[in-house]
Amino acid sequence: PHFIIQVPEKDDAICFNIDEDPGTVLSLIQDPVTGLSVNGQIIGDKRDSSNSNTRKTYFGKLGITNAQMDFRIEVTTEKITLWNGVVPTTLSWLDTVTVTQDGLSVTINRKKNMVISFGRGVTFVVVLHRVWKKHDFLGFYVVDSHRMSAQTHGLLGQFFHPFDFEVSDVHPGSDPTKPDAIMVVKNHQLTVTRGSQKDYRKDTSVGMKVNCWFVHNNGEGLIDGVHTDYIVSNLL
Amino acid sequence: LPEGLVDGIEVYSTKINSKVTSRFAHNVITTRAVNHAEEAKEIFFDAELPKTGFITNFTLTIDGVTYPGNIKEKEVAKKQYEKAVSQGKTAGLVKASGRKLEKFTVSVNVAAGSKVTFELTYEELLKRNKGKYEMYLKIQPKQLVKHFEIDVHIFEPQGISTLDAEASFITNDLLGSALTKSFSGQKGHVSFKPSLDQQRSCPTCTDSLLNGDFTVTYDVNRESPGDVQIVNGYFVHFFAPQGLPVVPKNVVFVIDVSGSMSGRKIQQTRDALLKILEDVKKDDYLNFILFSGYVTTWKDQLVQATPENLQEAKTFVKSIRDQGSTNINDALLRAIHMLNKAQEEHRVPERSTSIIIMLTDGDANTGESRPEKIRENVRNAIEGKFSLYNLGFGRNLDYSFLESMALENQGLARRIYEDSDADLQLQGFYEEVANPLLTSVKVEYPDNAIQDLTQNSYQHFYDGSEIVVAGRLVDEDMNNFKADVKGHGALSDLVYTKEVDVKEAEKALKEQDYIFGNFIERLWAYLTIEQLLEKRKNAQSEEKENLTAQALDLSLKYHFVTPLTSMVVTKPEDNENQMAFADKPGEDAEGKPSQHPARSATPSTAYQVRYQPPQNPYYYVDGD
Repeated sequence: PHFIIQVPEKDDAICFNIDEDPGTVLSLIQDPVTGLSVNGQIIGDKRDSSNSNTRKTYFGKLGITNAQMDFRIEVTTEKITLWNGVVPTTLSWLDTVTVTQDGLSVTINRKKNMVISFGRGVTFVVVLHRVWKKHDFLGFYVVDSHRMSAQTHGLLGQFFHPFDFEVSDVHPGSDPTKPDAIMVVKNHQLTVTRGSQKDYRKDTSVGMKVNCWFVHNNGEGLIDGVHTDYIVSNLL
Repeated sequence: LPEGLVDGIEVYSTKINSKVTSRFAHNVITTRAVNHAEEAKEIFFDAELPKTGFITNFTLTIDGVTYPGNIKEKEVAKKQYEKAVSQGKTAGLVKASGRKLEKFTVSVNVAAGSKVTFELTYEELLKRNKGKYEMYLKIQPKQLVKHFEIDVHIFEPQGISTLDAEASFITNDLLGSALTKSFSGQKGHVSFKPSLDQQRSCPTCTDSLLNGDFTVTYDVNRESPGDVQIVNGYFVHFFAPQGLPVVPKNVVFVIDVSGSMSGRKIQQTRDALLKILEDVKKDDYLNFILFSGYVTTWKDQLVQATPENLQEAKTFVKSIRDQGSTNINDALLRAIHMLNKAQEEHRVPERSTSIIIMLTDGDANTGESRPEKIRENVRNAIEGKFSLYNLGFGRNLDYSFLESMALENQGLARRIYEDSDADLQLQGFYEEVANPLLTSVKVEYPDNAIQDLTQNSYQHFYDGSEIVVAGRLVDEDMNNFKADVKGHGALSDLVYTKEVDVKEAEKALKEQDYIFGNFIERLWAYLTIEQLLEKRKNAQSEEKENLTAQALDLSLKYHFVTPLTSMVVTKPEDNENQMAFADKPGEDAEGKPSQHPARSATPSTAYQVRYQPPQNPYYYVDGD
């Protein structure tokens, strides 16, 4: 899966990919204070390639947990299951449905996306990318995180806190259309490549192009630690 | 007898042809017979149809001449009817037959060598219960029939997920081979076509093995919780979400233990309650109130269905004994007070639903015994806050009182037939209402898009059932509209939104010609009439007149034999003295005749015994 970190202060964005085997579960957000966590499980694309350089991976399942509310959501490309305590409610991507209860709102917009809000201040959007049967995948967007604590971590969560980066020495790279540059971030000096990714929140089929600085090697140097530090055993 | 010839009459063909589209069943029963005798003979036609069905036509064809049925307002038809009845010349009847059916019987005198064809058509909306739609036919030919066939074609736009057909009389492989059932995608087919030899009860017997129930059950795919179908400006909205947790219940069982319950009835009640206790879920709250002349309670207040409490409840149930008279009023008021108090004091979960299930086998005769006053007291005490379900056990009671009281308190009434399986009937009813998935369900459409809507709010949506709302588009050329279904779930409030693309929906049903064109309009009319008739039961004066007028108009327009209309089949050259009648009895007709003297004058009971076959046919099909 690819990650886009938008940095409004810089009016710019940083991107990176995480390449791991299908089935791996990654911690995306972990907030010990609010009890919110989001994990994503990787699936491979339709092509069965053993070459990790050409194999594309996506998120096929997402697990969202609010420990304080004893509430969990498992989102797959097939269905959405909500647990309140041990009691499950199962909904389908074919529904257009809004589920509301104290401090929580979940809206599924038939075949497109779902919006999960925990009160005012935490809102996630999950996008269903319909590719072909049994090979759909999910996109995950954080549209509001201002109620999450400063201790939030995870592949996405660590970027909820303000951080700075500097880009310099823009120079031609191996692809003439994509210049390389030097990025200084989190006390690391990295070689990055100008590229683009797509934001599918508004248009789930075409998407909106987002220019970003691409950090190579599974976000090494950008993310805290290494990407394998974010591998967790369970989705929920 | 060769080829099923009995007393010179050969019934050479009986065909039941059913076409079901979007749960709406259109059934045609056709029987053809010939009189091989050398003299005129009387030929009978019997058919049993569901009580929920409306007859839409009956025709009689003698030697190629067809006499069609005409729907008339009941009062108008009755004048002809009474005149004929007074001369004892009735021949056709519909009467209650068992729990689910009404029996239509007609006969005609047929000249030597003549052929006669009877064709009865009825329609019904199949209701989903415990996850299935069920179509029920009773099969009982009086003789072997050369061409006997049941042919059921089902078309469901959502796709068929399961289809089954069973006959109680299929006991061997030979007859089993006559039954075929298949489904694929949107279409399903059931065919039962036994040969003459297969029909014989033994290889040399002349009596028929075909005697019993024939049931077709099916369900549809539910990828989406709702489905809206549109044809010719009419729409139907089916709603049955899955995967929702059950809303906890607070249930008070109000049980009649008066002297009349003694013996098998009280034993069956105990058995049923013990079984029900096994099905009560741990999040539910419950209590028992027993009434005879006095009212006693198991616990002072509702208790949670913990294993310990359930065990204690079972011991209590086993100790129930019959005694004394019947005080319905105080028992119900006690139950209502108990539920109100539990809610006020937050003793029961906030997200729960409260219901009262009352079982009685007789009329109130202690305390407040005036039915109207009891209804008023109960209505004022419940104030629309929860549902009352009334179960009438046996025949010795005023069922319409129980039904009216239940209907005006967001519940329903059910008759428990005094039979060996009464305990299963009680248990079955509990299962139906045991699993509410949503409460306070409201189906909403934009005001400017929809009109003539059928009932769109329901106190509960039960697991395995389905909410059906039909209506008419204000503008047939509209492109789209939005339907919202709102309800309270066990854990959260839910709003299901359905964007309906009118053109797409119409296009999707192009295949509707496969069955019959205007089925959604007829489904809408059927549902509207059914609901108007139900509302009418509790309406007073002007409102009742309005509801009656609306239901009558629709019954006449759509050719339905309902309690407000009658169907008359006349042979043009006959005079009015030569007629035969059929009557559709309602639930009331199953009550106590002694308490309803008017009923003794109904044609179904008064004139059947005085039947004399007419020389020439004049037929009349009636609804109660």
